Amino acid sequence: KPVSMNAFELISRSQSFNLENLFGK
Amino acid sequence: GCCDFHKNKHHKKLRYGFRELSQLARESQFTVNEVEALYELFKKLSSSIIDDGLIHKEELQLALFKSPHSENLFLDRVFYLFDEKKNGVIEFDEFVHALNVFHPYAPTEDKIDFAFRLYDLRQTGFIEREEVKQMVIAILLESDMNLSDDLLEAIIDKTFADADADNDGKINKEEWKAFVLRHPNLLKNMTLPYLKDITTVFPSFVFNTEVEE
Repeated sequence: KPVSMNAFELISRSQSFNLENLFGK
Repeated sequence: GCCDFHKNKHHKKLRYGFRELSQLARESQFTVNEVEALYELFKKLSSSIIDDGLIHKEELQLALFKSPHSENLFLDRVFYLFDEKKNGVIEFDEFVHALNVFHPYAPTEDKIDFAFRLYDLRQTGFIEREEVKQMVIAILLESDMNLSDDLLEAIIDKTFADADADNDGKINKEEWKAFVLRHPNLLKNMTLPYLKDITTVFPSFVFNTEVEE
């Protein structure tokens, strides 16, 4: 249900807005 | 002699001694051992393409997206924010300063501020509607998700109805702060739980440690 979601929720959940990969995990 | 040293300055990798490491520990959430473990990570990242002790944008890209060459909005912003001196490379002290914001124990205020600067793509001091739209479109493209323009506009309308308190079409710092405090899950990507256990993630620091803690 995308409309119940706010845009920043989409952004912050996205894999590309995440630094976790830095650790090579 | 003295001149050889200067000649080699740009090719010589910076060595971080106890003084520099403990200075970095003092100005961050990290202990000296944790800074040393971060240095192991830094060495790995900064030598992946050019072994010069500096993280170039392609190296950050390679680490984050497994490919040195795809365009990525987020990468550009992260690199820009990490590169405090704006000289096109990330040095170790800059690396520690930036990751410090992502520490689980870092002040929420710092995370709010970093996220604001991250999303303020054009650095106008506001997160504008167009910027939000650009980020959402970028994410949709990457994840092969399809959303009609109407639906996308509806999501952005709803977001701004919630975040843009003074209704001027852009989100200022104060509005951002209030908005994020109402929706703390939006800061989730500003915390890297690994940083709390960085010495176990990079145990090889013990071979180079300057201090036993």
